[in-house]
Amino acid sequence: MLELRLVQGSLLKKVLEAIKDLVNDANFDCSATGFSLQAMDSSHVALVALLLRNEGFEHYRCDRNISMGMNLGNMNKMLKCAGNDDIITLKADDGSDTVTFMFESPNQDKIADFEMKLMDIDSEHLGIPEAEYHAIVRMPSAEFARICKDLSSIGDTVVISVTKEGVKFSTKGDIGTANIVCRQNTTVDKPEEATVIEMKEPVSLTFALRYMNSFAKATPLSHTVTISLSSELPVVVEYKIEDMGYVRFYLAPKIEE
Amino acid sequence: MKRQQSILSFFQKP
Repeated sequence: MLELRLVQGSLLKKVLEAIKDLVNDANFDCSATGFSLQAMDSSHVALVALLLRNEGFEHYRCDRNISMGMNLGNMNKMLKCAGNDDIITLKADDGSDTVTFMFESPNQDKIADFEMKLMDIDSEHLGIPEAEYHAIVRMPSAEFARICKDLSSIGDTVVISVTKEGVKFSTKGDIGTANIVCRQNTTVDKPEEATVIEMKEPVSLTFALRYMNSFAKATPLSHTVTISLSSELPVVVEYKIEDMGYVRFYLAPKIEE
Repeated sequence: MKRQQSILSFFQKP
């Protein structure tokens, strides 16, 4: 028996909006500690890891570990039917091949349930090794989204370079080149507006912008984004979900032929 | 020309 009641149902709606274009089908894993997902995009270039810890739910019951295969496009269709202020409850019986999403309006005057068919998905969890990152940049998520969007109108790839000067996002294309430098800035009114750069050593890596733009769909989940870089490792683009967990995107770099 | 690496080159299957 599985029953997860999320008062802030809009969080789940935002999570699906953030990952549905990157991943078609995925297994949601539910255990006593939380609700999680790990999945790759179809070309095996990027990986998404989601964690929603049990303590973030108003009610969390998961009698035994279960893995529920879902088509994220279909799940998103169902969650779009929930209001932004609705409470969302996920329910599944042991051995069932369906999951039910229950939507309750805040004043309890409307209750809907949507039952979705589960699917068998063959997927293996990848082991993500602990890594020491050469540079970690924390910046406003909207700023990062803006930079990725702007650069993708010029080129297809972004070079992210961290030096003591700051973090530089560069691209080039047929029409020209673009460089955007963000310097560390902690003298802001609100902590979420700060740009904080922790650098152990300079690093410069090249990534496909279309994936970065896909990751930026998680912007509504968090005011800030953390970008962790090490040479010859996938970048980690992390959006923390307040009090609950995170969505992390891993993207393999492009290298010289 | 740069080549896109796979995430599977970094993260191992169990």
